[in-house]
Amino acid sequence: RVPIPTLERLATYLRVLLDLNEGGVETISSQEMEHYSGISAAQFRKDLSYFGEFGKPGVGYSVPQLIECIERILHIDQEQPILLVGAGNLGAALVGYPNFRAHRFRIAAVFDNNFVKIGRPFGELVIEDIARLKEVNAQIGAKLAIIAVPASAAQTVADMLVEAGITGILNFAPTVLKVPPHVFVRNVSFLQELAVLSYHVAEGTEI
Amino acid sequence: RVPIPTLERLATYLRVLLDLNEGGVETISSQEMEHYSGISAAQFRKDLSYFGEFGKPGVGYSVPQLIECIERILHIDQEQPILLVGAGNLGAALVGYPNFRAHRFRIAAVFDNNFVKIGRPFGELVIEDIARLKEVNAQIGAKLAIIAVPASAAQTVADMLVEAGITGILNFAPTVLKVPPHVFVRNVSFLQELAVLSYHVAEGTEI
Ligand SMILES: NC(=O)c1ccc[n+]([C@@H]2O[C@H](COP(=O)([O-])OP(=O)(O)OC[C@H]3O[C@@H](n4cnc5c(N)ncnc54)[C@H](O)[C@@H]3O)[C@@H](O)[C@H]2O)c1
Ligand SMILES: NC(=O)c1ccc[n+]([C@@H]2O[C@H](COP(=O)([O-])OP(=O)(O)OC[C@H]3O[C@@H](n4cnc5c(N)ncnc54)[C@H](O)[C@@H]3O)[C@@H](O)[C@H]2O)c1
Repeated sequence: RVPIPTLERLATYLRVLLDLNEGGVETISSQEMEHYSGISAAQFRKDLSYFGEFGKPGVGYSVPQLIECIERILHIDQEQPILLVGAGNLGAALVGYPNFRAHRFRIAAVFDNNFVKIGRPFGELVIEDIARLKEVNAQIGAKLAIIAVPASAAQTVADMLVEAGITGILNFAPTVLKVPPHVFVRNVSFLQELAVLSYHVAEGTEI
Repeated sequence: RVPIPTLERLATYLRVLLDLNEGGVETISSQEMEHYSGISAAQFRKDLSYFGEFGKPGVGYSVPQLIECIERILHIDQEQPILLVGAGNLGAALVGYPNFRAHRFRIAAVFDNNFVKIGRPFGELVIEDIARLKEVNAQIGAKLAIIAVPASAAQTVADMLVEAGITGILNFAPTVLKVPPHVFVRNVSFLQELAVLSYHVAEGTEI
């Protein structure tokens, strides 16, 4: 089991590596990784030794090889369809996010319950009626979903997602979801991020 | 120094406690906290012992007392003004977030460089011209800011924020910011959250 802080760093390295790969860069040193990722060269070397040796002293690490390895560790070597529920402000920001494709995540469908919105274009998609969630996911086969609806609607939406076969939920609504034991929920709250930031600014400590 | 995972849990407890306080609830047991926060009762008791005793066996913990204590630890017992740069989709979702006030954070001003948007209402605010950032913050005196602009503009905006006296930046743009040593940056990437979620779903492990 890889500890969560390590997983988060691996995801950061992957974003940097995917950007470099697109720019045609073949190798990277741990100092360069520090410059691009903001994570220390020593931490980078330590994280990689966790998974076996990669670099050649003096030559650096192979970018394509690192990408392949991290994707395998994170189990994102296959393209994964994601369902998005909530075609509001947050949903629009998520659909417009530039690096989606690179991480092999693909927002495959977006759902809403507002009849004015249903049928309208949303990024490259068309907004579907939430009532058709199960039917649409029977075609797509997604396992992961994002909840971007108001807190009052989030539990109802979570129940529908579980019924449609979803086993991983990224929840942006400020509420705790009750789901069966086989379903994983990760809550995102930028207020927590602000609270952690404000603590470090007040204490003057390293993050 | 409080470790980051503990800080994040404290911020979660605080959100639960503030909601309960608004509902007039006076005391809470560790089991109730587990139900509302999704964090185990044992972890809650352990976190609190870190900061001194609170609960009375059989009676539970005082909600107002816990709030006061956690706010003091996180240094959010004073109201903090926050600057927001980027009046787009993400900015709109952040301004509309329901729990802001409760954590004593207040988005005091929002800035953009798009002349069509400047001067328009945005939540309870009016969109200001980014060129007036330093002048506006001389009045507000904010120390914290949120960056919600495209990655290509983020470094320029960060430089302007530092010049305007900001010492803590919550960065949503997918890029690493270079700032002076006295400035703290916390990067938020929902793709990292997705990667961690997808890892746990694939491994079938506890988050
Ligand atoms: N975690 C964070 O950091 C963070 C940041 C900003 C916003 N948020 C939260 O994200 C959520 C979305 O915010 P927003 O600004 O996009 O809100 P919004 O009102 O702009 O969008 C919400 C959308 O959900 C739809 N909806 C409501 N009930 C539904 C249902 N039962 N089924 C399907 N669709 C439904 C609405 O029609 C609307 O289109 C809110 O819960 C907000 O609090 C979280
Ligand atoms: N970290 C995450 O989880 C996450 C999620 C979604 C979006 N994002 C990122 O958040 C950012 C905003 O996304 P969005 O969907 O709101 O984009 P958007 O295009 O809707 O909004 C961006 C706003 O920034 C303004 N802007 C551009 N350059 C500026 C400058 N120099 N000074 C001031 N304002 C400027 C634009 O005029 C626009 O109003 C993007 O970088 C996006 O990649 C991050």
